[in-house]
Amino acid sequence: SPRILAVMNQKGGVGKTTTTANLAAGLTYLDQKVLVIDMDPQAHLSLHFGLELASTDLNLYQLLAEDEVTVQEVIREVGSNLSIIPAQVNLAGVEAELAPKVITGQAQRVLADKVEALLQTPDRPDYIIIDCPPSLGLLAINALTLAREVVVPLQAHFLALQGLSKLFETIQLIQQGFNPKLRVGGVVLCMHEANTILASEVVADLMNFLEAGRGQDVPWADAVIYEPPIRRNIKLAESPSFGKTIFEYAPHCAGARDYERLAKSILSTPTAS
Amino acid sequence: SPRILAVMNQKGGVGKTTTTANLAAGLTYLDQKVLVIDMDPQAHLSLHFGLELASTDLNLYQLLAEDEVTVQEVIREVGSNLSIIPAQVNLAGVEAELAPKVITGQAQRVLADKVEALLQTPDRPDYIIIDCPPSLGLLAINALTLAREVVVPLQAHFLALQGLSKLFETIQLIQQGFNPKLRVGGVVLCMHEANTILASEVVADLMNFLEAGRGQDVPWADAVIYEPPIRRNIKLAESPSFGKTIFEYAPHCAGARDYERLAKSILSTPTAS
Ligand SMILES: Nc1ncnc2c1ncn2[C@@H]1O[C@H](COP(=O)(O)OP(=O)(O)OP(=O)(O)O)[C@@H](O)[C@H]1O
Ligand SMILES: Nc1ncnc2c1ncn2[C@@H]1O[C@H](COP(=O)(O)OP(=O)(O)OP(=O)(O)O)[C@@H](O)[C@H]1O
Ligand SMILES: [Mg+2]
Ligand SMILES: [Mg+2]
Repeated sequence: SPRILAVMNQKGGVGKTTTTANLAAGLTYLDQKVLVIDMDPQAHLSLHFGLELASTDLNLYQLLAEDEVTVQEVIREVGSNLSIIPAQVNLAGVEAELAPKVITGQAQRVLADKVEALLQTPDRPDYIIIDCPPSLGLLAINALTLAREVVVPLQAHFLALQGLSKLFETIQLIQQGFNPKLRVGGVVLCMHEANTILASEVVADLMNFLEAGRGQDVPWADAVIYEPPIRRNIKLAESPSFGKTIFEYAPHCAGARDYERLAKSILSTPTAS
Repeated sequence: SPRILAVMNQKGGVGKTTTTANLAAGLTYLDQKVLVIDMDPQAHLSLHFGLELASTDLNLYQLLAEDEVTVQEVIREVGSNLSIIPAQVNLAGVEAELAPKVITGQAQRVLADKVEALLQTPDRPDYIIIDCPPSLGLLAINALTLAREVVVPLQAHFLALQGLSKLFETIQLIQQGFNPKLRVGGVVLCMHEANTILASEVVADLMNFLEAGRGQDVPWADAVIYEPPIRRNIKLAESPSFGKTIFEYAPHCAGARDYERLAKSILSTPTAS
């Protein structure tokens, strides 16, 4: 069955969208069929693939807000073996639309109910990767209710672990409440400057934090730090402005090599579930 | 009367907190008396100054949620001529507390009503600088209702201008609705990598964008790009982990020189209002 990854960190600007786009592309180069879902009202993932939608174009908003819209109606092909459920800025209003379902205790399941229809079809994807917004609201909760693994992009700066701790609490609440199979797969070190004292101290603290969870009954008990760290590289910031992933834009740069290796790591470390 | 600056950008991780802390400190070195306000439920500004509060310690939450709490009760000294209204993570719940005032159309004025009491006192600050969260919700609206100038930290990457455009629309709505004197002072280029094509293209687009507003009846008609850009410098990321501003931590590094020059620029470019 498909592996379903939520790429999440409530801290802004840490590399969630860059990781979703390039990890997804990297997996297609390893012959995986990948669907990405843009859960962010900023719609940056969609814009990375050159998709600037009008509010009338079918997108994630209608999929969540309108009962009769199906997942097949909103999916678009964006590359070889790569498709997307795009977002548009009206997604910011979807929480208001879901208010009736909040009252009936169903609002966290809207995405899962729609997407699970896809999981039984013969042309289902091998990977579903969800790009999440920098918040822990209803969109993030929907992502965590559908997902089976959480991948956490993290910039090794001051307060990174404080945010991680809060994120892990939220994941645990969702796992206990709605999604028993949910696990934290691990952390992707993004925009990494390995030769700085700050990064090495934060990584050391992160390793201790994860170590403390080993053997415990917590969803991060098997969480790893994925290899390799993704080095800071301006090409990664440039490629979306051309509507390309790093593999199309600058396939030999350090950013492409790092995300290629990350895709292999993720492929070979299925989350114990 | 005090200059009141809102440091705002709904994009996460672009340098708002780093700019608030170091611009404030830089202004105190120019003999200004500065009050900073931490409007972010993540409370990063407060943590930068070493203030990790319990929910029972008086902070911005009580100032906004409880009618009888005064601004003097929540202000704390953190340096020479530098004080703070700190935040604590319970600030995330304040929007629920303000719901009755939303209904009476007063919820955007809660901060302004409390802080304006301070503006008439003989020991009032020369500058009030508000660190805003990465969102355009009720906390940001309160900041824009109190402020007279908006300072926008911006990372010159893809989609920076899209976010700026949306921010400017929001500022215009608040200016027209609640705060006629509100102006956009300008943009601070943060984490700037001047020798990259991406940065130079985004800055060129930014200059055109601001040029298009000149002479128009818009709050950004006189907005500038402040000099100098703040260069990427790991010392700026390290200093908060020591509870220090850059001037205490590494006073001769490029980050300190850049924020010192920015403080001088802001001091000498009062917003036309
Ligand atoms: N390794 C890297 N090297 C250089 N720039 C990077 C790298 N990773 C990401 N960036 C750039 O940093 C900025 C923030 O990255 P990104 O948008 O992926 O973060 P995010 O966590 O998705 O942000 P948000 O919280 O707003 O959704 C972008 O301009 C992106 O192009
Ligand atoms: N010029 C710089 N050089 C290097 N690192 C920087 C620079 N400016 C900020 N940083 C670091 O980048 C990260 C994000 O900066 P900061 O917290 O100031 O952004 P922010 O806009 O306040 O984020 P948020 O949206 O979460 O409030 C922090 O770890 C900070 O220390
Ligand atoms: Mg993103
Ligand atoms: Mg901040």
